[in-house]
Amino acid sequence: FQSAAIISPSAPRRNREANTSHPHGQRSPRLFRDIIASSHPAAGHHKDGEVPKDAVVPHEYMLSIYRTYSAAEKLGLNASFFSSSKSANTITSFVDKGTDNLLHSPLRRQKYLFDVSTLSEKEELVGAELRIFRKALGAPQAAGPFHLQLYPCRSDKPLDSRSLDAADSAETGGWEVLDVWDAFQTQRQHRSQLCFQLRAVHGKSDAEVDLRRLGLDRSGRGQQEKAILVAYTRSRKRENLFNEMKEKIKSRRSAEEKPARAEGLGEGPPRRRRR
Amino acid sequence: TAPNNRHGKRHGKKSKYRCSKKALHVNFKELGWDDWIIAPLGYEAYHCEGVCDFPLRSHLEPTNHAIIQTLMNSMDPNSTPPSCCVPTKLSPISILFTDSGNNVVYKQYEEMVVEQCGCR
Repeated sequence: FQSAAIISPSAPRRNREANTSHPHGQRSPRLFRDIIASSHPAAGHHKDGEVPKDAVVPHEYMLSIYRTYSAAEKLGLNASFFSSSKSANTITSFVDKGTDNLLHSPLRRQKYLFDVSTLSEKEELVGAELRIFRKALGAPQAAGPFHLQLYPCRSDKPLDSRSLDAADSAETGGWEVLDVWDAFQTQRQHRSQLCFQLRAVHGKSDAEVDLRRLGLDRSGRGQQEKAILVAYTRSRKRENLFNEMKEKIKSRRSAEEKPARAEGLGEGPPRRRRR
Repeated sequence: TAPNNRHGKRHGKKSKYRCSKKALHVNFKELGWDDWIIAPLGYEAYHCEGVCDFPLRSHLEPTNHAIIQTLMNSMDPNSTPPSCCVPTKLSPISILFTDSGNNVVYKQYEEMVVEQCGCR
């Protein structure tokens, strides 16, 4: 029997280097360190400024999923063993593209926008959640509980809600996870964009509060603090790695050709690319 | 029947050429896939190599057909090729990569690592 644990790459390096220990005090096996050492510099243990500017920096949540499940794999455990994987064999993260409308003060509503066009229709969706980072504000802004309520942008049927204790949430920041599986069933059918609207009410009243007082405003957030939409899917057919590669080459080629074509660089009829 | 040697000991050298699992390190960077694969940079895939000669050992879990083909090959190598040394058991690996929309995806790919070789 061996233990597996999630190590957050953002833990203080000294702490992490000295003893990569399991939360319950056991020393993490060597293979764990192998996994950390063998992954891409963009996977979280790069020194600042080392990652190329246009590189996609994976979200910490995705890094922790990868590290946990691949460590479990080495121990012969399948990812579906973890309830958090919802028995998915593919987990895709989409970064929020929405911005706060700063002209609106106070900020009573927020729209979260996601481009999910790359999500395969062939895979079965087994779960979907919206993860929003709530900053710690220090002093509580008001007494009593707040209720976060999430809606599709074009419907007033609530998707999910969460209660926040004013004192707790003021002292500690954290991720609020809201289930948006229903949204995929209704909005996804005919659209590649998903839009959610968030509001918060105070106690039993229906009065909306300023989301900034709950640490939810999006100004000044780094990549790792942006909201992400996580879709858990399961493919019925065995995935072919070369399909993935072909898709990549195709999308890369079209990205390369697009500016060239726009500038008319190609004189005369376009030359066939040597395969 | 397999020739018995006088000492009853196994031929160390011969077993080396028999069908078995060999090391194979795959480096995604060398494949040119490191622009879309975030982790891992590479992994131990192993591969199967060696001859399937008569008699086939049980750990190679040969199919009946492979046993017949190997027998015919041992009787007349020109008439029938030997059976093939192939992976008989494989396991998955997890890959973290960016898709065509630059979204970060975790996927478990089946049949990526050879766990066991056999004759088929």
